Amino acid sequence: SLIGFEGPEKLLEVWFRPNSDAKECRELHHRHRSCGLRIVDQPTWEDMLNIVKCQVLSRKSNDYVDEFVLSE
Amino acid sequence: SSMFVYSHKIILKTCGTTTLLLALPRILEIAHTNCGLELVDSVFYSRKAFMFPAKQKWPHGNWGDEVLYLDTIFQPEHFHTSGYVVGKINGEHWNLYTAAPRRDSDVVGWDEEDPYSEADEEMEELYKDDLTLEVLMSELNPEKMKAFWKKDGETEEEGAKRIYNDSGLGSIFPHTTVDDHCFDPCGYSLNGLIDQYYWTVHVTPEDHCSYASFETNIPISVAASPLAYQSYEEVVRKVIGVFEPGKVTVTLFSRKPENKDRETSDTESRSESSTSVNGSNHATTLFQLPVVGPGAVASWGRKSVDNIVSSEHANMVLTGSAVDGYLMRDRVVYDLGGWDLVFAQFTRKRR
Repeated sequence: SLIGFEGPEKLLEVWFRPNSDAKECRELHHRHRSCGLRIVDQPTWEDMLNIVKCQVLSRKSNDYVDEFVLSE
Repeated sequence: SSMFVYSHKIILKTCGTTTLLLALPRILEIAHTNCGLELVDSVFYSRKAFMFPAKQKWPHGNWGDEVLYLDTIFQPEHFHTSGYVVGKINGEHWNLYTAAPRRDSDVVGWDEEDPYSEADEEMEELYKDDLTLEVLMSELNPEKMKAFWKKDGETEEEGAKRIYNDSGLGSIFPHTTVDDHCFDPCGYSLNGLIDQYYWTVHVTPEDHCSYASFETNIPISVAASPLAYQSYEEVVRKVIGVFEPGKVTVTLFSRKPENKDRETSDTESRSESSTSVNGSNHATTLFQLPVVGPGAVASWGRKSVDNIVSSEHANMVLTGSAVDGYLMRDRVVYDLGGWDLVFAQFTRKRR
């Protein structure tokens, strides 16, 4: 994996807005903070990460955020 | 590499020959179909200068391709997009792309009903302290890097624990929840959480790709408890002390409040490049930027996060003492539409 290694990471950040059809989700967000993207299960993220060529090594969560340590 | 998933945003940070941007359509699809999140509020993509562009897979071989690729997803009729090169084009520059939805009612084809208007107040709350500090380091001290190799007979878990405790990383934000990994035979990644804030560290200790990155969105007011941090400069100094790099790039991003230049792509910048390097006293003004125009100034200190986020960038002064042993090579202040950016570079003084 060191062939072509570019130490400086690529960083992507995407912010979403709940749309007008997702009021329930928005209300849930205020109550539980576990809504929106956080309802996505890990296999779905792993499927996405396959495109990136990364695998999930470990993860932890708190009330606000899910974090994943990835390969590469 | 790391990923952070919030209810309303995803942060994905990868290195090596990863093909991060190719996953963007899938991310948007997941957000839409799985979560009902069809409206993108903002997009931010950054990367440091290319090192081995010929060995990367499209579109990661050059900045122009990356911007073109992103512009095909965030099309100009719906988004304000920008692709910047921050810093010296032939130096340790940074590449930055931003996209934010157009909300002009006069845009051809734009629906008269603004779908973004309903969630403005909520987004303001989410944005209110959005600030990211990043420290990129290369030419790391080889003696320091010995800690980042997995030892014989050591499990990856044991190695991670040893590295965290022995390298000095454990003293940066000791009150956070940490998830880390020691790679075989070397290398280390860490994600730390405290409430809605994170910090992340990635290290490749080999001489031929000696590199470490540190990034956090922890406000100094949070970081300071129970520590005695008075400013981000102290955090930067502590991080640099762990790795003793030969070269350092520091960036501080802050998002502007809604309706403050979010809808313009005009860029203003003020550069104070290496002219001061030869000065004898520059070490006391490493982060000090000139005041432009009248108005209040904000210090880069304990109580300054709100000020930084809410102040006009041009009126912002970052004060603080030196990073001992380093020379500033470049410093730039950018007003990037919806974001403010401070960019500074340092090199270690010769002994």
